[in-house]
Amino acid sequence: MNIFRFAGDMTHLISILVLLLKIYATKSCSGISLKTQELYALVFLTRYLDLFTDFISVYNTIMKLVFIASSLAIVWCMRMHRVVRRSYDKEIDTFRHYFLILASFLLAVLVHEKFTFQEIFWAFSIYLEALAILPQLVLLQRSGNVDNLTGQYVFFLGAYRAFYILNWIYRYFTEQHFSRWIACLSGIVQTALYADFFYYYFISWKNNAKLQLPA
Amino acid sequence: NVESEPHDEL
Repeated sequence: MNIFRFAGDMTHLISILVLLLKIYATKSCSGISLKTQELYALVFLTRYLDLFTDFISVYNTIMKLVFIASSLAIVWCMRMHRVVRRSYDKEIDTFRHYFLILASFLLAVLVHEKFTFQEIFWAFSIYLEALAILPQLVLLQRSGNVDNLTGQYVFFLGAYRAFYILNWIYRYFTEQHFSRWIACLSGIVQTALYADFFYYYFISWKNNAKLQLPA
Repeated sequence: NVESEPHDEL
């Protein structure tokens, strides 16, 4: 494992901690898209089917379990928690995420590394993760104002993707064998989706002002 | 040979 991959995993972990902190400290999930959170839960559940078949390292196994557990916990909180669920912006979180699931599944059936149950679900999870942030970005754009923790959550999530790209570039030059093109192409698409958000995030940071997205 | 390897990234 190289430093970029580790930094990517850590910023991913931080983004989840920031989100949990926001929900726990403010007892509110305003500004957070339940659609995106449900998609992430589905992404981790379908990607980590290999928990039962392949062992990579203790680190990998623990991280997989953390990602599955935290994404399920967040969905549970937003749907079931008596107080938290009241702050959910249901009216503006209307992105039809089922289409993303359908499109990702069709693409996975057509484009995969190997025609096996596990490989098709792995490809599905990669495609779905690339698109999963869309409901969240649309919700932020609709609500206009972005609170601090929500802004940081999306920022760390984007940083995680950027580090993964650096990781692939590094691996490309240090390892002879390179066969992760599905993950790389999807990862580039995924990171590109954050470009707009990053732009406004850095402007607000530079001006020391509250993050606002144009309507 | 394109033997699929286990996915070592998260």
